[in-house]
Amino acid sequence: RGDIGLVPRDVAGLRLARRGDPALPSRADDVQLADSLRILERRLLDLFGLQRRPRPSPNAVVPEYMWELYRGVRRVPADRSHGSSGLSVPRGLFSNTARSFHHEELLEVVPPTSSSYPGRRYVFNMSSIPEREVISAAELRLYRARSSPDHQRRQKQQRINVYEVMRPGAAPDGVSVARLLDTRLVWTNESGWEAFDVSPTVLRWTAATAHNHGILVEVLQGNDELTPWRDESHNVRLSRSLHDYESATWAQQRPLLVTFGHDGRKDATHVDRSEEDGRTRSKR
Amino acid sequence: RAGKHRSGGGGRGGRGKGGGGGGGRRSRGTCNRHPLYVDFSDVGWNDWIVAPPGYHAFFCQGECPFPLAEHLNSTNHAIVQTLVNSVNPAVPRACCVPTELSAISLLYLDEYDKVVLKNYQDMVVEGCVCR
Repeated sequence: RGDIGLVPRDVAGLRLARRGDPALPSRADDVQLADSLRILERRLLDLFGLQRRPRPSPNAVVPEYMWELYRGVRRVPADRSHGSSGLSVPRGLFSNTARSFHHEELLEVVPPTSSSYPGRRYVFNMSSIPEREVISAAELRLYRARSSPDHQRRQKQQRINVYEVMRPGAAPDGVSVARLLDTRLVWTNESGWEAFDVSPTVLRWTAATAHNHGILVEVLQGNDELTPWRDESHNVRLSRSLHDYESATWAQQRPLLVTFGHDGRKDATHVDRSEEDGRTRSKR
Repeated sequence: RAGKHRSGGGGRGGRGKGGGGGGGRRSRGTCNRHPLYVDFSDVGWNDWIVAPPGYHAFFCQGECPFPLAEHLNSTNHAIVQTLVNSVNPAVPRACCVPTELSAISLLYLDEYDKVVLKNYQDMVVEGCVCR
């Protein structure tokens, strides 16, 4: 707790209770116990593959998708506090590790208000992935909110293109050269998440064979017209809206990059194996 | 019933709570699985481990008496060792150890505030045998 980490409450409380009671352990015993517990904590963290104990900030947000993955792997039914988002565990992708990343908003290149260019560039800091971790797949997840009723009458198609930024530039979106990674045609009257395969790019970033200049996302009308940024029909949640009073909503709907892989240790497991274990437990 | 079994050497960082080691009509003290619940909040790790709040790890404890019961699924060597022990106590009995273990999944925030889902192998004892 706090500075003493793994030391349990009763050990901390022992120091107070020890006053004037010779039957209780001496201060030397107390210090020895605390040292032992610190060693124990270090070994446990090593077992979990962590170099030091995480100290998460109070603003840290757990994306709903990660909850969904967790429930999928464990076969835990969705509870009310974390309602199902209708996502499924991507079979075959999850070896034993999944990591999620939000883009660095400070590095986001926002086109000028007057610009009609529909692209937006995101930079994801992926330096927290350990070197020994082997990435098998990565996907960029974008949320689309259903259009307003007025716009639903004029049902439209949108095309979402996802690019790897090969060279940054002076264009409104900060991109000079980009390479198309994935594309999809979607209807504007439907809500939900769209997953785009960005595996080749993330593999090259994590292997340090390419610079991470970010990912460019653009939304086009079905007939390939450019969608103005300030158009009310713009329903793909690419950026924080000025009218978005609930920051919690943006935290759960903002673009999310997820990597799947193996931590490089022995005894890789597979999601199917976990599910089998879950069945065994429930039978008993 | 959970309170009767103390975790012994395997109980560091956890405490006995709930769960069942099974056993039913098996004689008391025979090699068996016992409850051991590791509660992350007890060790102050619930600030970075998002889920689960803890897990049932279990542990193996008990005697491996002669003759070894069939459900203990012992090895031939364990049977021989137990047999020798029955005539010469200087030779120890076979050991009660886990043979089947399963994985748990942890959802946690790492040192960089990134959310990680990870599977850890061999964290839960599923079965104990005399070996």
